[in-house]
Amino acid sequence: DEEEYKHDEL
Amino acid sequence: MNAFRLAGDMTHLITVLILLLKIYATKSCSGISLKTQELYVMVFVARYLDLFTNFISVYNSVMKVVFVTSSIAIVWCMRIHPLVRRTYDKEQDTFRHYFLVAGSFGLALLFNENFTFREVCWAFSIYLEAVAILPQLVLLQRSGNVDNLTGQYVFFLGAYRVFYILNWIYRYFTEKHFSRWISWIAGLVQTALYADFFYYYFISWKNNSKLQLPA
Repeated sequence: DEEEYKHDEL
Repeated sequence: MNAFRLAGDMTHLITVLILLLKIYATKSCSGISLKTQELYVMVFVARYLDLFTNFISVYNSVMKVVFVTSSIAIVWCMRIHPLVRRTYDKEQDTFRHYFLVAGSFGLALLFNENFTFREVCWAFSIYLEAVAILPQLVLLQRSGNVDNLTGQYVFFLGAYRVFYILNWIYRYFTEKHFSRWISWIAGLVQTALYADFFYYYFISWKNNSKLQLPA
């Protein structure tokens, strides 16, 4: 499944 | 991390430092909207919930702590600090910002990446940040003349958003599935809000005159 939705921005 | 994003984060950091400098140096917060600052505290708290659960990088974690603590420190100064709180334009800063909170939260419930607590909070923080500057812009238009530091503060806030849009364009072309439609739409709306301020800021800079916003 789609990789964990990462919020890598501030 | 690309140069646009780093420039955006640094510019955002500058806006916080400008406010802290203004409050610390002049012991005054006249011209600053407490409502906008309170909205920013909500934005950062709602967005950085994953500070302890989702480690991205040292830089990312440090910047999150800096933004949360500084925005809370500014609200603390404007509400509690005996000298600063007296200079707050309470009568002028009348924007009903709770409508912005309610609207952003409603929108986040409808439009989000996944209907989970964290994703709804993240979308809420993105929508709220897009409109958080409104009380400040209204306050500037009411008070007519804009003192330099406050003008620079809003200018750098707009610049940080422009850098983020460039960062998204860059990531769109360099990464495969980079779909941040929530950030895209909210970011464009947010940057558009600054457009007219940028225009008047540029005019005042060109004529070397005091920044005057039409009431």
